[in-house]
Amino acid sequence: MNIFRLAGDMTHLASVLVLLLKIHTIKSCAGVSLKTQELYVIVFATRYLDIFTSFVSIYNSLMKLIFLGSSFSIVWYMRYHKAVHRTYDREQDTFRHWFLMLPCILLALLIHEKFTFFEVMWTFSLYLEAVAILPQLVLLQRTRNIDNLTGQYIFLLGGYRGFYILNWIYRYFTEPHYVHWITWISGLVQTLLYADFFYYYFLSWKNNKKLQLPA
Amino acid sequence: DEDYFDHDEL
Repeated sequence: MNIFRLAGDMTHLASVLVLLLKIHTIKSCAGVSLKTQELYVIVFATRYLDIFTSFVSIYNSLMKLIFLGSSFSIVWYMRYHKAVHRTYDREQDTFRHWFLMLPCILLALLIHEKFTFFEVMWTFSLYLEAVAILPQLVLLQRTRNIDNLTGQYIFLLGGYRGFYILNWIYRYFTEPHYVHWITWISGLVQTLLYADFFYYYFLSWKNNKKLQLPA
Repeated sequence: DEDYFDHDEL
C-alpha cells in the first residue's frame, strides 16, 4: 500500500459518502444517473466475486464490503425510497445499460490475462467501470444545472481515478513484475472521460461561480 | 499456479 493508492481509495470512499449524504439527508437524487449507479453495482458485484475466496487484507475486504453495500443502497434509495425516487430525472436518464455492457462482455472474453471465470469477470468489471460514468456525464450535459454535491461527487470520483494512475506508476517503478496492461489502459480511458468535466469544474472554481456545462 | 488470482487492488 502506497500513499497514492490510499489517497485513491479515500477519495473513492469520500465520493460515495457525498452521494449518500445527498440522498440520505437531503432526500434528493436530482442530477444523479440511476443507470450509472446500477452499472457500478454490476462492476462491484463482478469484481468482488473473490471476496470469500481470496484474502489480501482486512482493509481490502472491508473496503470491498463498503463499496458493495453503498452501491446497492444508493440504487435501492433511487428506485424504492418514495421521496428520493420523486426527485429522479427519469426522462433525462435514458442511456441503455446493454449498449455499454455487451461490448465489455465481448471484450473481456477476448482480451484478458487468464481465461478463468474469476479473471474474465474481473476484467469485465474493469472495462465496465471505465465507461460506467458515461450515463452520468450525459445526464449532466442534458440537465446542465449541477448542484454542489453532485459536482463534488463526480470530482471526487475522477480524483480517485487520477490517484490510481499515480499508484500504478509508483508500483511499476518500485515492484518487480508489476505489469497490468488491461488495468492500466482501461483506467486511463476512464480517467480521460473525466477530462472535459474537470476542465469546467476548475473553470467554475477559479471564477468562484456555480458549475454550469456548456450546451 | 494457474488458478492463482493475484489482484490486490480494489
